[in-house]
Amino acid sequence: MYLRELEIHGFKSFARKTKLEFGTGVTAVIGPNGTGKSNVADAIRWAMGEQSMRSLRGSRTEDVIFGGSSGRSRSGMAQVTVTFENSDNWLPIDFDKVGISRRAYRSGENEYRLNGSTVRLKDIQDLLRSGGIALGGSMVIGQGEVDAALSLRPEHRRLLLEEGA
Amino acid sequence: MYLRELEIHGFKSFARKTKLEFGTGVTAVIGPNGTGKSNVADAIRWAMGEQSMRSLRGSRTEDVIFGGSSGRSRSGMAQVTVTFENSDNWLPIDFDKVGISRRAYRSGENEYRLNGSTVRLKDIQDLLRSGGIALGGSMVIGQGEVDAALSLRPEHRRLLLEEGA
Amino acid sequence: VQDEFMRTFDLIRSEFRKYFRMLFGGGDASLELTDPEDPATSGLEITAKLPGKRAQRLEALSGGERSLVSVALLFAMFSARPGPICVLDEVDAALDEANTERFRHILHDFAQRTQFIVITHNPGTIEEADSILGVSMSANGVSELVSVRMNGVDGNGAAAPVEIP
Amino acid sequence: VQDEFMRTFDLIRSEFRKYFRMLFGGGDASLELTDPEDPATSGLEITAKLPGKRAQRLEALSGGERSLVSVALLFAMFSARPGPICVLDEVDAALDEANTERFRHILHDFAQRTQFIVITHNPGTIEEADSILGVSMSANGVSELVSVRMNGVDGNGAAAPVEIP
Ligand SMILES: Nc1ncnc2c1ncn2[C@@H]1O[C@H](COP(=O)(O)OP(=O)(O)OP(=O)(O)O)[C@@H](O)[C@H]1O
Ligand SMILES: Nc1ncnc2c1ncn2[C@@H]1O[C@H](COP(=O)(O)OP(=O)(O)OP(=O)(O)O)[C@@H](O)[C@H]1O
Ligand SMILES: [Mg+2]
Ligand SMILES: [Mg+2]
Repeated sequence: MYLRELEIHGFKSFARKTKLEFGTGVTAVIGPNGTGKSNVADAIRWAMGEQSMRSLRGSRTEDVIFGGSSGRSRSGMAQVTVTFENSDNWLPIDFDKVGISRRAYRSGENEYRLNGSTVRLKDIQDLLRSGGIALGGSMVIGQGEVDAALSLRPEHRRLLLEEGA
Repeated sequence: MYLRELEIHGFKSFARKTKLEFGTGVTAVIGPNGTGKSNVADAIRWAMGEQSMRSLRGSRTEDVIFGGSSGRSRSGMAQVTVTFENSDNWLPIDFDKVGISRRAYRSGENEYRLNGSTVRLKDIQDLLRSGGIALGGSMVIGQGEVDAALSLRPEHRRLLLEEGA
Repeated sequence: VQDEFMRTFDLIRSEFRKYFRMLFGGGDASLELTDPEDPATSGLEITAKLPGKRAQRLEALSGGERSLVSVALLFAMFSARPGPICVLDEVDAALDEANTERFRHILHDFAQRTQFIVITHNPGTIEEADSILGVSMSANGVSELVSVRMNGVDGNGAAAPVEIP
Repeated sequence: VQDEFMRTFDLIRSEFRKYFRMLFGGGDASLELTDPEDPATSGLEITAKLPGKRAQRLEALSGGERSLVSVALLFAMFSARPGPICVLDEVDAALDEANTERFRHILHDFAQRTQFIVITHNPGTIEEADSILGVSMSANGVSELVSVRMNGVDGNGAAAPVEIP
């Protein structure tokens, strides 16, 4: 099971629809400062149901919608679709390709889709958790967070291990 | 006025007496991870009267004394001497060379010297402050601290500017 | 549930020691319950003894050393509880060349069973990639993908990415 | 004292804008009192508009962008209140090549009147140095100084330090 494709449209600095393809093994994401690399990591987390705006460097839903630039007006909505290759059935759902999609509007409203069908956030979270994919665990290490586990209090560090469990 | 020489003995990883010489302009300190580069920055701050052990990555005086290694037993004391070239009288004291020295013992006792004479911590702090050298200000930016000013609350950020003032 | 946690914990603990020794080329590290009498709520303590050095509190470790200890813990958690995907955003920023090499080796091994998406500026890590995505930003503040060709191998054995706009 | 602060503040504010524009090659930034009616206790707000982008909250800026904004503020404070010495520990860790170049330029100008001791792994910054100190660690955990010869200039115009044990 792996993340095969990521489509970002209107999310943060990705005003134009952008499709990123990933293979198995190691994919490096490179480029100059401020181009949008960490925004790609944010997009993955956000599509997978991340609820903490703070962990996405924002404070409310609107902050992840493209806010305009000197050359382009702001977007009305943000949409990210993550497509997993699931032939090994790592996600216990009878699809070889699993597409999780999230859309947000400036009203603050969020919508979630699973292979095109509208679902609740809870359905996305349950599905991912059943595949041992926990956003709170060690799946995503954000920029500047590499030694966060060392700075945690012992009790909080224990929670980190339980999250992965 | 500039920092001409730094002598470190028994402070953190500098178990053996080590003399570092600096010129005007830019001096780069380089080397592999964990060799002692940040310890050099700590030594400068410590000699100049730094009282926050936390900012020196320790919790008490003993933490800055060489604690021993697999090949060498621990030291009984730490001493750092900073020598400033002061011909321009930036420090309002009638010496061309100003040597500030600090020594600490495992008992927790600290001693300060100015050009060889024993003085109080306050004397060192007063002298440096009169030269506009404030440890709390922008004189030393520690590792991982570069964007600290941005994370401060607006009120604390204001204090940062006042410190430098 | 208690036994489940203890089994996972024991596995993570031994894996942590293994990856620590691989990343530091020796030494010893441990992950312990702060309160073994009360595993249900006990916190987790980390101690690290780097090769040639004595056991040290985590705060006193260097930037690069802290990154490596964290990475060892991360890989230990992944080893005990394999996840299909891992996103790392500049976890290698503080690593020198030698440590980057060791980090690469472990990444290489893990990448057989886990997909890694690694945001990085580190040339050594980029060399480890099976594929590379380049992210650029247009003059009007919009992120876009650019293809990246590896510039062959230079004198240091380092592949240099060349952006193809 | 109030006037003193306001004079210093006005100078830092204009210098901040100037260094921001130098480090970002354009754009605009401001440093404002959160409460202009009450300068005595008001906090300080920073806003940043990078070239081509819209004004953005600091938290949403990238790692490299945050480093540059911080460096602009640091240099502004140093410009308004010159200090003889400045110690920087890996402030350039998050900078890409282009931003390292701009950082070097400003460092170069400032180094005429201020002594900089810069701990760094960044080759561009090392090139800017007037002298280089190498720090190594012996097998028995003791720091020591090593002399460093510059390896001449390689194909990228980068001088490569060679350790002489
Ligand atoms: N809602 C938004 N609308 C438009 N631009 C945004 C939005 N949110 C963030 N940005 C922009 O995205 C940029 C940051 O992108 P990102 O953090 O991905 O950079 P990066 O490639 O990781 O850089 P670095 O190498 O410095 O870490 C910032 O310039 C920020 O202004
Ligand atoms: N009191 C002490 N006695 C012995 N060793 C110490 C003491 N305090 C710190 N150290 C050691 O100093 C080392 C850290 O040194 P330092 O932080 O200067 O590294 P660095 O050269 O800045 O590395 P990096 O490039 O990773 O930031 C650690 O290995 C730590 O164990
Ligand atoms: Mg980033
Ligand atoms: Mg360091």
